[in-house]
Amino acid sequence: SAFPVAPEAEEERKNIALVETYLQNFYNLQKDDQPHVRLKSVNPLPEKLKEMQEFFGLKVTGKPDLETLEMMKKPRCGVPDIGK
Amino acid sequence: YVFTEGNPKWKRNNLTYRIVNYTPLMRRADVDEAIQKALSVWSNVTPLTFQKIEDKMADIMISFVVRDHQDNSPFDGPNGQLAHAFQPGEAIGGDVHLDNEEYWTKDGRGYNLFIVIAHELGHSLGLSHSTDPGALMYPTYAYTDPKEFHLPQDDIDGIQAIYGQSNAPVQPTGPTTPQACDPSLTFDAVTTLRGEMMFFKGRYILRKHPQRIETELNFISLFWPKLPSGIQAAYENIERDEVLLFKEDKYWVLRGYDIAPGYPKSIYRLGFPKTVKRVNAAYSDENTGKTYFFVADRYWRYDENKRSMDHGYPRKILSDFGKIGRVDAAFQKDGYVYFFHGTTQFQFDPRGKRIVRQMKSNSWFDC
Repeated sequence: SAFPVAPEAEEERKNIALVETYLQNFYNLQKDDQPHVRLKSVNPLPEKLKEMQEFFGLKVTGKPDLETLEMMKKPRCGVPDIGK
Repeated sequence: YVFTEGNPKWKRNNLTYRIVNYTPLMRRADVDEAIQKALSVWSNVTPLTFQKIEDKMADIMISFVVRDHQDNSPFDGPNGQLAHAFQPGEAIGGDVHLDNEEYWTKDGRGYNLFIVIAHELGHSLGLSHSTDPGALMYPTYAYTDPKEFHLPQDDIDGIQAIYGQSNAPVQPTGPTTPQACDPSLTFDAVTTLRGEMMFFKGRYILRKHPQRIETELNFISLFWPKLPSGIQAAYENIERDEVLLFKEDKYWVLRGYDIAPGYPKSIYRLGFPKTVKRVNAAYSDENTGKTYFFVADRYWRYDENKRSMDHGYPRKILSDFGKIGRVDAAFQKDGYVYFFHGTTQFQFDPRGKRIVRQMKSNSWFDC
């Protein structure tokens, strides 16, 4: 865009994308095909994030804290951690 | 360990595998060897056998592919997802796919092919990801020197729960992952390192930062891929900002957090007689510049300034350190020396030459 994006905002945007992709790949987070439609139902991402944090023995915060993001950036197996 | 949902397993013990193609980054013979070694990781602890076939459809088809390769699970280029595999079953069942955009190697560089394939074969046989950070079936990559690899107990328990025990007369066992608050926890070596405390145990380091409650458990190889597991002694020379690590008749020097070039060197350079084959424990007294090496029931004293052993040593540990007869690990902190022997820890006052307290070996972890 014509307006430069603040580095922090860019970083945050990347982290959110990392979290969503990771949880979709390995924790069965359903892809949100209609982001523009605000559903009344609960956002499943914090719960999925807690599931991932519990699996890896991290502090279960439901928030993408530094330790959680570092774990998500580690090279790993492509098989999901839960479910089929 | 965790079974794959639905508990899929092979109905036969004699399985076949086929290497469909090869990564251009390794010699074919090295790829063959890595795969054979990976298969034997599982066949050594179960009645399973794996026969290599060259054509036809095998139970386990092993291939190197990139990005979208028509199985609804595209790879993502270098790093990230390294490989995946499918649970036991017909057709794609049991198959292993490796991301051909990864830097595959047979050592500690890039990603070690043996380690990754051994993990994926766990999926091919019906195991899912384990929450045990030391397990082979833990989801994230962790390098271990293939020559030192032993299938961890968690994975042995899992695969034997599916296929039964090995036919070998003696059942194989594997390493367990140290738990900081396990009352039977003992240490191979302990040292300070720039204010932190490092407890060495097998292939692991339990790392304790004074300001943090949690204890971090990491593989030694995560920090220092070139270091072996099973470090036997360690001490920090605070003045020189160095940590020395000992195993058998060799030692390494860490400068800051990096292994100094030119190491390992022989411990005999320090002045040990050839009769000494290994060092059990060491600590350095930052007030006197003297370093104490403990070997069996004796100890040597080394002058860090003269860089030579003091005369009149070895002496009996019992004669100078109270009732402490043998030492597994030792370190100095705030003027006291902490000696570890088995599950017991002694706090020793080197000035008064007396033991002031006896604790459990894991008293430093907030259990």
